Amino acid sequence: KWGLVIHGGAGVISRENLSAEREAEVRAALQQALQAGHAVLAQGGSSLDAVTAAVRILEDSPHFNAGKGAVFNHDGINELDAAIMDGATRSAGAVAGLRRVKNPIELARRVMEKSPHVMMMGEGAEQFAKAQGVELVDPKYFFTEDRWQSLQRALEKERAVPSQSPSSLLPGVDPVTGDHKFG
Amino acid sequence: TVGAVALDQAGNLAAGTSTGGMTNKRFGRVGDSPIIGAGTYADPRCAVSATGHGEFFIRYTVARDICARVEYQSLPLPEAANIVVNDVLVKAGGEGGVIAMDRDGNVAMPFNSTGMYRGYVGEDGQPHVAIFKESEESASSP
Repeated sequence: KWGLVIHGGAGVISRENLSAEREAEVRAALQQALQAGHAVLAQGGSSLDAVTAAVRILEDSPHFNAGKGAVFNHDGINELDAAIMDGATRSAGAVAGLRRVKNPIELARRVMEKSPHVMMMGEGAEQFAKAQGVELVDPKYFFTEDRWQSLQRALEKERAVPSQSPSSLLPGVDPVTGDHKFG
Repeated sequence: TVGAVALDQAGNLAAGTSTGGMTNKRFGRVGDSPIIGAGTYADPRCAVSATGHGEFFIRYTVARDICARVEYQSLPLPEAANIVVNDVLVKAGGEGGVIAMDRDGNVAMPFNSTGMYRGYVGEDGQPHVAIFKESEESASSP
């Protein structure tokens, strides 16, 4: 009964804010991720390899809030987080605040397998990535127009209501294509 | 946020999650995805990857809570996942969903938002993909 399950985010996703074209592209990317993971498992590969293969596909798609499709923070920068965990050993690796790592899931796995630590963040994590030969990219790689416009709308909304408390700003995000996501 | 959980032919489970966080976040905010036990967790019985309003998933240790209910209360995985997502989180006001598998290959994909990009593939290699609630998926099928 081996297999693989994936997600590409949850939120206010309705037929009104998801065009037929975008829906088709999203479904195709999800299928591609499932097939990548299945190929690993069908050949007797490990669940860790299957998870990594599937998540990489989703990170490389501009349609999901991870990797290539990451949203922008307040300063107009893409900051990426990831984690991976091996159920058999409870080994785990996590990374946070990355700005140049193309596939954060790869680095999380290196943290788990090639370091004595569980979690690394920011510049230190990227130094570790470089030492491990994990692919780094120019931050411009993560730019997508949709995500940039989402940030501009969020900033505009924030400027319109400057007295909002930090907690009240949380539900005020205005993400891509009208759907409302957290992560 | 994206994620995957898998059960391999040797019976081992794994979980992984990756995210770009949330639009307009500040102050080095970190959500649940890299927090082991909140947005990502796996043990020999259960594996979970989450997506949603991370602050709630952290405070309610969502991924570990689901696996703990499987481990200590012997709840079926779908029931454990459903309780946490559609009862515990809903009462707290936390929006989102999870994907989960257990060591027998049982799958759960509950969410309390209007939609969740999700999919499953088993041994037969036939991918199943969905976005909206099951009722809407059925209604939209050709």
